[in-house]
Amino acid sequence: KDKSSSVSWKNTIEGLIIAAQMVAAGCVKQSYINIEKRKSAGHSTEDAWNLTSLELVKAADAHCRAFVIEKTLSQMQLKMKGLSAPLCKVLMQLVELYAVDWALTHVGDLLRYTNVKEANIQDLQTWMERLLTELRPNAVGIVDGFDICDEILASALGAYDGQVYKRLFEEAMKSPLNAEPVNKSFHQYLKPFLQSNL
Amino acid sequence: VHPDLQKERDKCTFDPMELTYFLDGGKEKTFEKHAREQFFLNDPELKDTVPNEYLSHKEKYEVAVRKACLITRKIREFSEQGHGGVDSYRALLGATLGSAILKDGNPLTLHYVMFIPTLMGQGTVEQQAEWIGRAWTCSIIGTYAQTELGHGTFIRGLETTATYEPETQEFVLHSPTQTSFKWWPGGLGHTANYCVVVAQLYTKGECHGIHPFIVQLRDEETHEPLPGITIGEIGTKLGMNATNNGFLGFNKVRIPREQMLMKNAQVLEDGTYVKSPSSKLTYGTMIFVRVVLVQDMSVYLSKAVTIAVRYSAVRRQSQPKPDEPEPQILDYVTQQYKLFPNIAKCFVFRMTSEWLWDMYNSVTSELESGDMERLPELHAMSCCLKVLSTSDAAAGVETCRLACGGHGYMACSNLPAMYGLATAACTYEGENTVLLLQAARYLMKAWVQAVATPNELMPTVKYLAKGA
Repeated sequence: KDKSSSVSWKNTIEGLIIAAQMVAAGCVKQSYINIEKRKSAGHSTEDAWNLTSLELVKAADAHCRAFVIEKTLSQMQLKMKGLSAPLCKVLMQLVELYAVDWALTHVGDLLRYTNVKEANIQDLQTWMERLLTELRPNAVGIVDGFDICDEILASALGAYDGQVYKRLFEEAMKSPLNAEPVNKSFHQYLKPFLQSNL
Repeated sequence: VHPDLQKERDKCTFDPMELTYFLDGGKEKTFEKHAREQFFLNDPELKDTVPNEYLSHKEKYEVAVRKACLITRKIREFSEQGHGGVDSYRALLGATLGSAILKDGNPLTLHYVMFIPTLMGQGTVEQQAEWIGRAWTCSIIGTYAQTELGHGTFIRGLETTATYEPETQEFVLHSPTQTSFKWWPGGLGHTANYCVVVAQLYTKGECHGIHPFIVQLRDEETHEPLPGITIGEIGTKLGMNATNNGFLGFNKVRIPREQMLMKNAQVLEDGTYVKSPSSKLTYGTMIFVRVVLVQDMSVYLSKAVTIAVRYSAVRRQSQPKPDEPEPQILDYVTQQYKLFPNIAKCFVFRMTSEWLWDMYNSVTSELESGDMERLPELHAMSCCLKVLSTSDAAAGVETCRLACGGHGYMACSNLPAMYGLATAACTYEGENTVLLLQAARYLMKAWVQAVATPNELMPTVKYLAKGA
């Protein structure tokens, strides 16, 4: 729970946004405190900044992650109006997945800057695994929805028809080395080498 | 269609076409996109006879220049047929059509993405009238040279000098050291004949910091470098080997006073320096490029996950249950975890880039009326989003490559080339760690404000008030 607003973050993306903001605010605050501490200990402003720069980088990253989660949700909610229910569901699953994945890769920060407990982390893990399972049947449909044609993908592995092995073989045949059955290096180097009886 | 892939499509719970229309911004936009793709991709002149990877470095460049010129002509042709010009430029210079036709980069990209926008953003009305028309019709090809061999993101450290001489009303551009040579700009090597050069301005014996100048580099007829100009290409790189990144040095090269871009700061005929109303007014071009970058990163990642997901539906591996066939690798949770969060990121970057674009437009119009209040906030957010999108896209493409095992390592998977393009963006337009530290500077100021005057915080940092 966010103490000031009594919003429970458990299993809601809005809650994760609050958690991300608490982490970002915590990182920013900690960086500020540490710069001030170092300055008080006699370091110049520039040195205090440099000595705190690992935390500063982390603070900027945390700020951006919190912003991105919040903005993606609000933009998505705004743009989803008029879309079919099945598509809306998938889009929300994806936004949730981004947020939950962020939370699980920042467990240390959550424990440090919010009041989550070990049990909450397990909830997050379960939540993410559920999302993976729910997204599984639609994975190909989603990437088809990106509508990237084969010429733009330019990949033997990703063509719409899925004929991966056929295309890999076709690409192998384009190697200039396959233009002749015996490369001239055989006569120049390999043959004398093979016959040299080392 | 491979039966495994068909089965996947049969069980999808939504209509992928609806998603396409949603992402493209409507049915009409999708039709327009398809028309554009057909127009460019069906041209035999733009198809490769030999895969790019088998060409020499020189051949890659020559093919790229040929295609880049042809693409530009075709964009005009396409526009004349009544199709949107801006969308075509965007698609042909960016990560969609552009990187399909020019897999290793386009030597003309900076002409459109940096040279012309800089003239528009930092030139006076007279300068715009003189240069933009010529640039737009490609009578001249330009690039943008800021970074030097010895200095990258820290632009105050640039060493190239532009010293004004009132008696001749000329600037003398000079590279005092080897480290002051311009280093990296795309198209600079052998393509551009003009360039916006960023140099330390000296007038009346005083340094006024960095300012932009338009400099002719090569003869418009022969393309020979002009006297005093040392120019060339920097050599092979991890990726983008056709973008023709170059180096540039000046040995007391003279340019007329009118070729300093003077929309903001000015040098009068007698050498008097007139300061810009704000040192931050030059952020505009930089932020515009970052918006484009975030959009491109979303496209690269979308391409990578499309490849890896389709491959994972077809590829089968191991036999966990006896007497049952090998499962599709997409059924392994570890594989899902490699792919699905990256699919999510494609949407995240798309949504945030749309927000950034809207904010860029509103702050730019506020700037026109002299209101600069939100500029630092926009700058900080554009720094952060550039970092996040490029680092996540590079890592995401690499994860997709790993998800495709040894086949992902093949150049024909297109994942290695895509990684080269995505990871390059972590470095150019501001190295990522440096940008995060710039954003952190804004956050430290915001924190002080959050404690003192929390009601005055800008929207993106409002949440700090609670923590304070």
